[in-house]
Amino acid sequence: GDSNMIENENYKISFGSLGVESINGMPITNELLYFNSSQGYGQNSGAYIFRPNKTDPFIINAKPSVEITKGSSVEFATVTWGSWASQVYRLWKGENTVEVEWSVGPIPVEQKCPWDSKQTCKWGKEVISRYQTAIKSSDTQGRPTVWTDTSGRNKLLRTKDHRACFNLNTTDAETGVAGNYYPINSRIAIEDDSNLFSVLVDRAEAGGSMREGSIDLMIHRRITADDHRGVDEPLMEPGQFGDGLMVRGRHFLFLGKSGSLDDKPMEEKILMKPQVFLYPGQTFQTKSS
Amino acid sequence: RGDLAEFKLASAFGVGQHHDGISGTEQEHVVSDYTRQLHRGRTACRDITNEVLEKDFEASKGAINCEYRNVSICADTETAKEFTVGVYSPASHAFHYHVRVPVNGSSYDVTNQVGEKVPVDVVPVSDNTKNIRRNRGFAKNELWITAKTDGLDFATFNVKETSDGLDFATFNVKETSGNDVVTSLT
Repeated sequence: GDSNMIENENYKISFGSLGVESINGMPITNELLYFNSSQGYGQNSGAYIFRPNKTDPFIINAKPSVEITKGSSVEFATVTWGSWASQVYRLWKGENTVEVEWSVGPIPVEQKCPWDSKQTCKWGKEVISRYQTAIKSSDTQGRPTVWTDTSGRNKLLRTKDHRACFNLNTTDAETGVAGNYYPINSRIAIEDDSNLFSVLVDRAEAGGSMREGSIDLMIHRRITADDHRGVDEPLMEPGQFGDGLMVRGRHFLFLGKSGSLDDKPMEEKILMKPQVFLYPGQTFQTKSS
Repeated sequence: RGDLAEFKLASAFGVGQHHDGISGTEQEHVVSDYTRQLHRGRTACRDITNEVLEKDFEASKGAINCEYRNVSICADTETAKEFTVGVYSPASHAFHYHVRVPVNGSSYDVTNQVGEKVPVDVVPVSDNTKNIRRNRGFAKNELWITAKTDGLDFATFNVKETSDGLDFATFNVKETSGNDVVTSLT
């Protein structure tokens, strides 16, 4: 029946054994993936430098588990890729956005060495959330385009492997990823003649579009080598329990017709989040303003 | 005294806006220092904040902020049979805001400032959240309250535990044969 689906007045999301399958009938997938950091040859990835060692990220788990829960004011689905990577998709009654709460960490950095599977070595990981949609976001030359914000004030259309004011020469040709990630302070979006898919973030992240219809957002990094650019230590925070930082955050998805999407109120709401106070053991009535 | 508290928070922000604090390229011990200064600044402002809420909105004394509510840690609400949730909105117009409160009960009556009942959900704490919070919290459930706030207003909700059982349903989506998606009701 419809129990592999959650919905509210504005959205209907279906899930399958690979996680999200469609939103409002459009095929959309969303995965948590990771890049291995470059280390040991040339410029290391690190606190100052993002330099993955391959173009395509690694899969954490090809078959995440999906659990759907339905309540009176919210329906949500929990998709779990592993003990250190999961997301919860929430549809609140009456809301015009999909709330995606991601939880990543502690990122494991021990893994088999590529040159000898019997040895273990430490390898940094940079975790992304990749949304893949059916939106035709390439330009006339077939290059993926993506809207990013500029410090939350304006929008800028970015084109892959391209700069408006000079000829970009991508020297790290085998990956081509780092030069196409940009600062995302509040919003990233892709669109074509009929649809717009926009993602608001609750903190500054990095992101871009590596192929048509896709949006990457980098949500967590744990790197075992120093990039020798000044901080003199690897980006390897011990976190609350010493085995790495665990981070939780949220994306707010909007899907609609081009030109008709209004995600500004949500942007303001994220910025001016209400403050919550708790008064344990007592109940009282206050005077509303 | 009031000014002194604000100064602490203002100066903590001033220091934290150093370029490495903004970009995250500071060393680990510096991260800890920024965090400590900001925490001291926030804590110093709490008394003032509570005074404003008491004076302007006739709120009660003894407000706390559970910093780890987002990962279901708040010892005070986990053990309380009744409590009040206050939501102050700094925005200029109405919002719907979903408040997550760690609890151990499974059913609650929640009323707003004019005594109207508010729909809430009691949801079990997920394994992923348990994995994150580890031994720092023991709430079994989360109480989700949808608060409608007005601009520059302080909305309060009275929460009382009742004993009439659970009101949520969970489906497990699993693949068992080929591409068939099979569900089971829990």
